[in-house]
Amino acid sequence: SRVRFEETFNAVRTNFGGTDGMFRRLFGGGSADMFLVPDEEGNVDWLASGIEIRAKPPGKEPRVISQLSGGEKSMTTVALLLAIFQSKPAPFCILDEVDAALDEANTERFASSLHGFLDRSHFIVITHHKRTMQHCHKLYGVTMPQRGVSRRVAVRFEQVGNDGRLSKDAVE
Amino acid sequence: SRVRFEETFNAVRTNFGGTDGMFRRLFGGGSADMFLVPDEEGNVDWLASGIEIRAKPPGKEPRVISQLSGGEKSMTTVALLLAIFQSKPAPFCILDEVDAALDEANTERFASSLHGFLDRSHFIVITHHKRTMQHCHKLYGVTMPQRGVSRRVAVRFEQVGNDGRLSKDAVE
Amino acid sequence: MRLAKLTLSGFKSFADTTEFTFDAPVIGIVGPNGCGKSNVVDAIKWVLGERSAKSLRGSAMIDVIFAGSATRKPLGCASVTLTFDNPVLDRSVEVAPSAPAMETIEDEQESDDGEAEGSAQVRRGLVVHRALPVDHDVVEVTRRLYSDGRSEYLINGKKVRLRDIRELFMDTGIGTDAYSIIEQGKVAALLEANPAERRAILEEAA
Amino acid sequence: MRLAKLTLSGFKSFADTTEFTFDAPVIGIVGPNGCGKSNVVDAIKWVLGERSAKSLRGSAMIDVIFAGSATRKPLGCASVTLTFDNPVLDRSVEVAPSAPAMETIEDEQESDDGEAEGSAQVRRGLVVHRALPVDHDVVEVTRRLYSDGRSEYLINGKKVRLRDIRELFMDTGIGTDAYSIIEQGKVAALLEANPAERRAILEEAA
Ligand SMILES: Nc1ncnc2c1ncn2[C@@H]1O[C@H](COP(=O)(O)OP(=O)(O)OP(=O)(O)O)[C@@H](O)[C@H]1O
Ligand SMILES: Nc1ncnc2c1ncn2[C@@H]1O[C@H](COP(=O)(O)OP(=O)(O)OP(=O)(O)O)[C@@H](O)[C@H]1O
Ligand SMILES: [Mg+2]
Ligand SMILES: [Mg+2]
Repeated sequence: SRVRFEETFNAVRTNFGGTDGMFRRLFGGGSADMFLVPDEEGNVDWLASGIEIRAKPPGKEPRVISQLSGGEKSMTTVALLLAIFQSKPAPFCILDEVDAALDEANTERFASSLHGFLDRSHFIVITHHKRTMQHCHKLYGVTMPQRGVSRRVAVRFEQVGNDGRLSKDAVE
Repeated sequence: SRVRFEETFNAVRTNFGGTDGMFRRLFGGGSADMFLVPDEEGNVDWLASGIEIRAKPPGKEPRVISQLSGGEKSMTTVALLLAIFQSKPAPFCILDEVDAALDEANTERFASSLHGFLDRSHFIVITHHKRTMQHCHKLYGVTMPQRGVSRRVAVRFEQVGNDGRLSKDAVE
Repeated sequence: MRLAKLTLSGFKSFADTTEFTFDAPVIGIVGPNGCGKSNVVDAIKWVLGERSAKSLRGSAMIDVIFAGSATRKPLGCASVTLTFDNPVLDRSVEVAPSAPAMETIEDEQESDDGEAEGSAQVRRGLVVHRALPVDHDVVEVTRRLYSDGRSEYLINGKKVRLRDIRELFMDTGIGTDAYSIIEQGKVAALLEANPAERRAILEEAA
Repeated sequence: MRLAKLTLSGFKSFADTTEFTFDAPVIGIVGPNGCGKSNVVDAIKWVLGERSAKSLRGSAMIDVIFAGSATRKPLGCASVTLTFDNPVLDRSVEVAPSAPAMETIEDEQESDDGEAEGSAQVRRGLVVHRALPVDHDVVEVTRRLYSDGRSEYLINGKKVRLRDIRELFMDTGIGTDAYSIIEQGKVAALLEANPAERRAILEEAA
């Protein structure tokens, strides 16, 4: 229904681009916004128009979001996702290596931002970054002691070696 | 010309999937192959047929390459690229975060594989992985002391902090 | 409602029965390349009703069944179960609208011993609200595929259709193309999507 | 032939003139997210003749000119120069095929003082082979774009057309869509491409 969509859109817009929104929290400043794309005559239709996104990291003036860097795009997407979560939290959220393009500082910001949502949802995060692992309450290792056959083990942070391999005692 | 393509195809095929080819070197085993895609009647045309790729990491039986994992796909692509390089080295090669999906062990294998090609080419590698940085002969840092304006500095490995930031003395 | 557990058996590289209990706020899944981490995500998408083999990184749905390895033979069936805690959210007494003699209730005060004098059968229903429209504290959703092509879908052990599973999760924010699952390599997809696709994602949350 | 240096000025986030000297076998470029590392790759693709703004992550080609920041005004021009070492590969004496009286040479032995007695003009050419078809030890390729839309292309300071730059690099394996540049996020693209696209990449190497 149109009213529900309008309410959700406005809520997410504030959660995303507001002064205390997710974008400014993840980037430590800057500005972001989302708006409905008008048709040729300049009319906006709540029931059909598409959604455009603007994102300006602090101190920068990108004209379009395609100019953002790989890491900036990942952080902007996470900000948008968490903004949607704020207005309608899904019971759980699965993130598969969303931190792949992030440097250490942004990985830290991303992983700690999840803690603000744990009253309503829980997260399952697949990662190779040690920083993200440190923000997990529990770690599962998936290895292949027999080539081609996956086995699940419970691991502690200290058992994840620097080379990404799981230590022997975790695998038993 | 047909003859040249046929020669290149066969050379790359051996460099990629041969017993001592790049795929087996990067994966420590397994097998890979490439072949021309036949048309409906089963005919192959050296001047027009497309190329299909098969890749089987050690101990696994994927039917199609889309089943490979993110890291396995990256390593297979690097193997194919270096196989092409062996038959026709370009004077230089630029790799922008090709190690993003790799765990530490594969990052190490990828970075050290570049050393076999330095007699004919040189590499420019953009990365966030410390392991890859350790295989570089020289490091340039790109930072933004003034927001929005890029500045290049020469850095040593020790000046790249754990959090990915470049240390103060490098930035001057 | 909370996703409590995932059980895989014969699904992709999980030849043996494997359980993941999600009993912590942030759970990390780690391990070397190619070991099966993203297969866990595919398993969850599959049991939630995913219909496209391509979006499960295969060429045909049969590709989700363990295809064998150097040391193991291929299996004949892939089975995935999601276990949800589905506690009562609130209880309320609702009088079922199907009680024909509704108006008689006003006149006939219940006498002290609780017996209504009226003739109409009063249908008071205790309606419990739960996140999933199944009246159990625990809801198990199972999907199976056999190598002969047969599929099975079960809710708490009862056979249902794929459509029933998809309907079960309607409006919960969970689903195969909702915003609650970000697949590997697709993190920028939400941003790079075209305006109409972005709208569809937001509609899911409305 | 070796790529020796890259000079950027006013290109994307590189407002100030910046040089990268490539004088080591493996050079790493590092730094925090959003600082300009991939813009370096875009600069190289651009000067090699890239024609699509979208493949440079912009919506129009004008987007490559420094658009200003919180502390700097937008600039009026983007300029990128690639400097190549282009040493002589080998020299050979080739008699230019256009010498009409070719056969007279056999008869007329040069007398000791080196003077040919014959009448025909002998066109002996010293043809030097270099990787880039420009007879200089150093080749500088420059591309410029002004905010009024004017473009300039230069080879060793001489104005040329974009087509000349693209032809310069033909058959060297360098180029905007060759296998020698793997952009960020596109590492699996070679594998996920369709068979015809894979063929095109291999043809580049043939
Ligand atoms: N039906 C199947 N039977 C057996 N193995 C399979 C099947 N389908 C996929 N696989 C294997 O699963 C592996 C991929 O696993 P997955 O994508 O989960 O890895 P991952 O742990 O996510 O790795 P990465 O860190 O590289 O992303 C592949 O090697 C593939 O061959
Ligand atoms: N014409 C321009 N003028 C000024 N800044 C620009 C221009 N075009 C792009 N940028 C800026 O350049 C930045 C992107 O830089 P780039 O993609 O090179 O980052 P990166 O170092 O590769 O980061 P990552 O590690 O995240 O991939 C963006 O913040 C963008 O706003
Ligand atoms: Mg994966
Ligand atoms: Mg980048």
